[in-house]
Amino acid sequence: LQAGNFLQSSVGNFIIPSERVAHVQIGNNLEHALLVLTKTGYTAIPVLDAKYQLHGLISSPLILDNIMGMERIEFENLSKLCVEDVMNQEIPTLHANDPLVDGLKLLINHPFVCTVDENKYFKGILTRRVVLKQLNAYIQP
Amino acid sequence: LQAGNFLQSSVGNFIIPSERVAHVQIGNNLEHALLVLTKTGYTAIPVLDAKYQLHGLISSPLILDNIMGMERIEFENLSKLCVEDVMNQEIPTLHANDPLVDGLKLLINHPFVCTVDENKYFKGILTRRVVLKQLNAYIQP
Ligand SMILES: Nc1ncnc2c1ncn2[C@@H]1O[C@@H]2COP(=O)(O)O[C@H]3[C@@H](O)[C@H](n4cnc5c(N)ncnc54)O[C@@H]3COP(=O)(O)O[C@H]2[C@H]1O
Ligand SMILES: Nc1ncnc2c1ncn2[C@@H]1O[C@@H]2COP(=O)(O)O[C@H]3[C@@H](O)[C@H](n4cnc5c(N)ncnc54)O[C@@H]3COP(=O)(O)O[C@H]2[C@H]1O
Repeated sequence: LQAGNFLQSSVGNFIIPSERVAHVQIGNNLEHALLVLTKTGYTAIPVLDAKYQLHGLISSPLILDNIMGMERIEFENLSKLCVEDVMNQEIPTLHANDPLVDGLKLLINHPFVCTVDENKYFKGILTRRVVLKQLNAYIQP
Repeated sequence: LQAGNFLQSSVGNFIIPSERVAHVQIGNNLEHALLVLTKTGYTAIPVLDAKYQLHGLISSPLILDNIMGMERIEFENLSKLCVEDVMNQEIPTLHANDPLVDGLKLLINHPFVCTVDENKYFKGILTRRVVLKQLNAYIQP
């Protein structure tokens, strides 16, 4: 495996830019979030505010878990709950000039990691797919 | 990156064994499948038959997509539809003695890949997390 400086290159060269990343607003209800997840086919997406700052992630497991009753899934609660109450706020972030190797470490336990600037403005996401594709390209010269 | 023979080691050394993998039966309805996904927190799991042979994968995006109406998500259809009608059957598989590098290639586009034996009996799954964890261990001696 000759990776040379590949793992030292910047995260910014490999991210999906923010304009191509599906997201929801912090004030949306869970019904809206589930509709966006269903229409895009993604299982988890970032939660942003109106100024494009990152606040957390929302995912289909999180939504389903919060509407799960004793006997059945209580779908009627979807419009009563808000993304802000349910989202995961304990998420790692990267900066565009971090080395890719820092991204690799975080991707071990996270399917994707959000990139933000110094003012917490959302810049895009680094995904496992992109890193695996790059790693595969390096080992198969 | 010195990987030596790591990528030539067998997939079988790295898989989550079948007894630890959440799955559904091919005859289950979508309501049951959604309950299993919700309780385990996984977004996709294998579909097996009573003899433990692999038939496909079921996921929260696939289920939600199939109950999506024009205006709203039609949850009442969950008990009417069956896993067999909705599951993804176009899935790659691996054998336990395949080299890990073959798994890496498939994991670029699949969050996990099922391992089967020569009679199609389900043996376990190779996940992106395990491969990323191993790759990271190799590059950080
Ligand atoms: N429309 C599509 N076209 C082609 N392949 C698709 C796809 N949707 C999903 N996949 C494949 O399935 C993997 C898991 O998707 P998932 O939605 O669970 O998990 C995704 C999703 O939660 C998020 N994600 C990826 N791209 C996104 C985007 N443009 N907007 C918002 N979230 C995104 O990052 C996670 C990891 O993405 P990654 O690409 O590594 O891994 C993706 C990709 O390999
Ligand atoms: N209970 C838990 N504990 C710790 N971390 C958790 C977790 N549930 C999810 N994760 C983390 O989230 C990633 C994506 O999970 P997801 O359910 O979308 O996607 C999962 C799921 O669809 C499937 N999977 C993993 N383990 C499974 C199991 N024991 N039974 C059935 N399916 C499994 O393989 C996909 C990729 O798994 P991977 O481990 O690479 O990646 C996992 C792992 O890093």
